[in-house]
Amino acid sequence: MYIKRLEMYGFKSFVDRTTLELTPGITVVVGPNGCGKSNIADALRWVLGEQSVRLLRGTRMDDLIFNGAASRKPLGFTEVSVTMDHSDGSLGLDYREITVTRRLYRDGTSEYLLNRQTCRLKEILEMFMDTGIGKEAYSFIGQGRIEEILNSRPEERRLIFEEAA
Amino acid sequence: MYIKRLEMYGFKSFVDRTTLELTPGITVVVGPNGCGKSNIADALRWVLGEQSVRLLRGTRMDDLIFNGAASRKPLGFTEVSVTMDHSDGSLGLDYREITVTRRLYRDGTSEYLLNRQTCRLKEILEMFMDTGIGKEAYSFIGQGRIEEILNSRPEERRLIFEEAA
Amino acid sequence: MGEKFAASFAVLNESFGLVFKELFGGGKSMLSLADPQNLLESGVEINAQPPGKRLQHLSLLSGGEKALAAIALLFSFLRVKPVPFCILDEIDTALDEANLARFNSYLQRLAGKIQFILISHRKKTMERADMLYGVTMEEPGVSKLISVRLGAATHLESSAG
Amino acid sequence: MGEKFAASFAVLNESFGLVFKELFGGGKSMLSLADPQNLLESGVEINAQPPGKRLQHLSLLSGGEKALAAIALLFSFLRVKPVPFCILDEIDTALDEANLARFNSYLQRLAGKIQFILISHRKKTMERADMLYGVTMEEPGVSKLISVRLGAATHLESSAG
Ligand SMILES: Nc1ncnc2c1ncn2[C@@H]1O[C@H](COP(=O)(O)OP(=O)(O)OP(=O)(O)O)[C@@H](O)[C@H]1O
Ligand SMILES: Nc1ncnc2c1ncn2[C@@H]1O[C@H](COP(=O)(O)OP(=O)(O)OP(=O)(O)O)[C@@H](O)[C@H]1O
Ligand SMILES: [Mg+2]
Ligand SMILES: [Mg+2]
Repeated sequence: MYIKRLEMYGFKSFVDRTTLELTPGITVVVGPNGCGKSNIADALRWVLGEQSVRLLRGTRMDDLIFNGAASRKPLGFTEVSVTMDHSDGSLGLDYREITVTRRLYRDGTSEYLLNRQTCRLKEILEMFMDTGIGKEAYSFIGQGRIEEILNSRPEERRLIFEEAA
Repeated sequence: MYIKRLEMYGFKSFVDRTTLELTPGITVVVGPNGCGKSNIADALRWVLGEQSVRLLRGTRMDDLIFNGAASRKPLGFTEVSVTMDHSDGSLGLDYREITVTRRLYRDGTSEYLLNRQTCRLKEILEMFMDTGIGKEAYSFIGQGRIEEILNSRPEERRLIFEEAA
Repeated sequence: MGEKFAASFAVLNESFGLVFKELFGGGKSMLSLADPQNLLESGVEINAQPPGKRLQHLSLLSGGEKALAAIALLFSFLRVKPVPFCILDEIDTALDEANLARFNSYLQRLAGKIQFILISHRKKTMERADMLYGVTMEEPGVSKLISVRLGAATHLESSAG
Repeated sequence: MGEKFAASFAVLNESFGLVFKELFGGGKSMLSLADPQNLLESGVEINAQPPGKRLQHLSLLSGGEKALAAIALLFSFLRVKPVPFCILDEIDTALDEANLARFNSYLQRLAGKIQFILISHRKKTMERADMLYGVTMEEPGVSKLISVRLGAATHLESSAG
């Protein structure tokens, strides 16, 4: 299973609709400071169900919506979609391709879609359960956070080990 | 006032007596991972009176003494000396040159010398008081710690501001 | 339950030992249970000894050595229980060229089973990309994506390196 | 006491505003007192707006922008109350080439009054050195110092870059 495509609209600094086509191999994202690279990682994390505003580097959920630039007004909502190739059936679902969409409005309301059908966050999280997908320090290592894997106390580390065990 | 020379013996990975002659301008230290660059910064910090084992990246004070390598036995003590040009008299002392020496033995005993005369740590700290010398986030920025200047809570930041004020 | 953990722990420990050696080009490492009598709750301790050095507390490792040891731990998990895709944001920043080269070789080996998306400003890492995306902000505050041919990548590293 | 702090605070605020602009090549920044009515105890808040971007909470800045803003704060203190010498361990690691160039120019300006000792693996920073020391560990676990001519420095960066 792998990610085929990530689409962002109004997500942080990606005000314009943006599509990344991905390879099953290694994709590397480059660019100068502050151009938006980590924002792409945040978008992927968020659409896969991340609920912690802190792990998304914000203080409130609406920090994720494009909040304006010199010649651009803030937007009223953001939408991110991730499309995965699922021909190996590893999630146990009967789709060859799976698309997860997440939308957030300024008033705080959220919408979630699985293959264009409205669903609840719970269903998305259940789909990824036990796969490690979206897990911090496993599927995602945030900027400046690699050493935290070593820093955590022996008891905290235990949890990561149980995850991998 | 500036540092003319730093001499280390048995300090962390610098088992052999090592002397850095410094310029009043900009000195840059380079080299591969783990070769000892940050250990030089630790030596300077320690000889200037640092008491926090944590800021010296150890768990106990005797972590500072060379603890052995493939073909070298551990040492029984470490000694570091820093020599400063004091022709501007900015510390208010009557020396053109000031040398501070600090020694630590495995049994935990310490010795301090000011221009080769035994003294107490207290006298060294008093000499540097109000100069900012040796202060964390002011005179020393440790590896990976630059962003902490921003992270501290507004009340903690206050202390740094009072230092500079 | 405790026995299941003990079995997986042994597998992870062996994996960590192997990956560490590959990434450091030698040395050894070991995971140990803080309380082997209490398999259900015991914390896990990490011991790492870079080549030629003595076994020391993690805190005495250098910045780059810690980063590489952490990468070894992550990779050893991924070897034992692969995740379909893994997003790594600038984890190679602290590595010197020798460690960076070993990191990239090992990444290549895992890339058969796991899809990697890396953010990096290291040239050696960019050279391993099957696909390279550049992000720019020509219009202030507005991110724009450009997909990049690999020949141009070495040019881009001069906007970072 | 409170008035003395208010006066120095104003000086620091102005200094930070200037240094920030120089390092970021534009934008603006401001320090503010969380509780201006209580000069004796009020905490200090930092606001930073990189060029072309909106004023945002510090946490929304990128990794490199945060590092540069922190450097600006440090330099603004040093400008107002210089310390005789300053030891900086790899503070330029997260900066892209454009920010690195501005950082190094500003360092040069402070270097008249303050002695700097930097640990770095960035080529631009090495090129600014009046004196360059290399550290090696040919004998495992044993550090050795070599002093380096500047022509050789560009060679060394390939052991880091
Ligand atoms: N909601 C938002 N609306 C508009 N811009 C935003 C929003 N949230 C964050 N940003 C902008 O995104 C930029 C940060 O992007 P990001 O963290 O992805 O940078 P980066 O490319 O990873 O940089 P670095 O190399 O320094 O890590 C910041 O300048 C910030 O102003
Ligand atoms: N008491 C000691 N005796 C012997 N070696 C020690 C001692 N304390 C630390 N070391 C060694 O010093 C090395 C770390 O050196 P240091 O942190 O200075 O590296 P560095 O050059 O800054 O590397 P990096 O570029 O990764 O930051 C470690 O490998 C550690 O084993
Ligand atoms: Mg980033
Ligand atoms: Mg270091």
